[in-house]
Amino acid sequence: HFPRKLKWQNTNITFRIVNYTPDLKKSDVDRAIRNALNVWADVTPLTFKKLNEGIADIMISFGSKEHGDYNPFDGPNGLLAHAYPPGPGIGGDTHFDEDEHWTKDSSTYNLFIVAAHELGHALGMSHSSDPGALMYPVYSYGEGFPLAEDDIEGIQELYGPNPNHRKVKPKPDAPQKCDPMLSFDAVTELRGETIIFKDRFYWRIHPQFVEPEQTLIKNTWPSLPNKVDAAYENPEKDQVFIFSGIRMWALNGYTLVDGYPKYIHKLGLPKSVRKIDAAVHIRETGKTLLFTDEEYWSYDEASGSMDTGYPRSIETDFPGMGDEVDAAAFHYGYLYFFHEHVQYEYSYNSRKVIRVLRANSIFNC
Amino acid sequence: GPLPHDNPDNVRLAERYLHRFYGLPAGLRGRKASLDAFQDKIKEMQEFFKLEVTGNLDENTLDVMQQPRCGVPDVGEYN
Repeated sequence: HFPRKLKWQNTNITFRIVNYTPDLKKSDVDRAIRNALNVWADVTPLTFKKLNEGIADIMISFGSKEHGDYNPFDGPNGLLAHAYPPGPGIGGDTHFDEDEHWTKDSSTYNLFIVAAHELGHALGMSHSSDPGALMYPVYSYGEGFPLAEDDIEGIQELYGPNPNHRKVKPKPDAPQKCDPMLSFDAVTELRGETIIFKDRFYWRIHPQFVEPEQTLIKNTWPSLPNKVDAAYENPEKDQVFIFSGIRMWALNGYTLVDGYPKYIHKLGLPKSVRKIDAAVHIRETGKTLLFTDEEYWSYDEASGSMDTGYPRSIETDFPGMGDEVDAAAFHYGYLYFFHEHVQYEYSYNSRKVIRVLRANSIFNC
Repeated sequence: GPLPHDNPDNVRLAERYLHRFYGLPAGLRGRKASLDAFQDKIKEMQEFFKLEVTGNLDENTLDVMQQPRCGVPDVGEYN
């Protein structure tokens, strides 16, 4: 919240769209603003009435550089918009930088997402440090209902919940790297970095960074799904393969490779396999192991086909580490299997578990 | 290669960013007190974004400063 917990004293708030961006149709701007207000109305007792003239509580406008409030914009990119906390006069007013290109999709800046964030300020919300929250100060594109738990807790602290209890599904808070019960969705290398997927986020561990960096998947790759099941790097091809459900994508560096997504069945898996739990490439053998439920498959990268004799039982071939795997990685002759909050260090040569660690020991927790 | 903080463009970017979002006083460059204020504000910013808190203008910190964002300050009284 802003200092002194500034809020509107009544629940019937008026707004007016003073001018429109030429980037979108007028009706698209109206819809983006109305939908952005509805995001907050869904979880509070607030209602919003549109005025077509006169002074409204929230005056919405598009302007560039110095636009009348001595708080100038800066041209394309950088600052996108700003809004004032509740109060008389300029309080609640919401300004968008006309030098940005506003869209209704994931290209450049999505007006609905920016408006929902700014209108959060206009209602009394300050910035959140949770990178998954709508009130995080850095722009990121996302789909679905944009509020996270943190946003809802914040706004309801000011106005209380919606008495009509309309069902909304908030996005969960960003996972905490040192949560002792933390599990992973997928782990892969990417040109010397380690990428760890968890829920809508990924962590990037770079040998020269002391702290891992947490980012929304959609922020880097808007066309990837919000949930990754498995991932592995093939360093010979300089590609990282990402699996979600029955689809797979390829990255070259951080760039998505054209021609994807493809169906995982193109690898030679039977149609009965609907999801890959974990994947790991073993450089020495040129094989990629694909784990599904209690079994695993071996894919030969050179021939582009599945090895015969598979699937085999995980429990039989990797004794000591249970029968299911969430994520897997390979370093210097050791396989690292992640399952729930546990990490198994498995010697590929001596065929046994050497150490059992917390999954998040990878973060030095 | 040169460290990011050696690049005058990066320093200017950081000053503008810290001035706008963290209330860094303008026009104090070159004195020890101003360097302290600069580093304190970088630390504040790094803490907010859960970066490694060093007070130095490292690559990660610059990366966040360059991302498109909302113009409302992250800390302090809103003017």
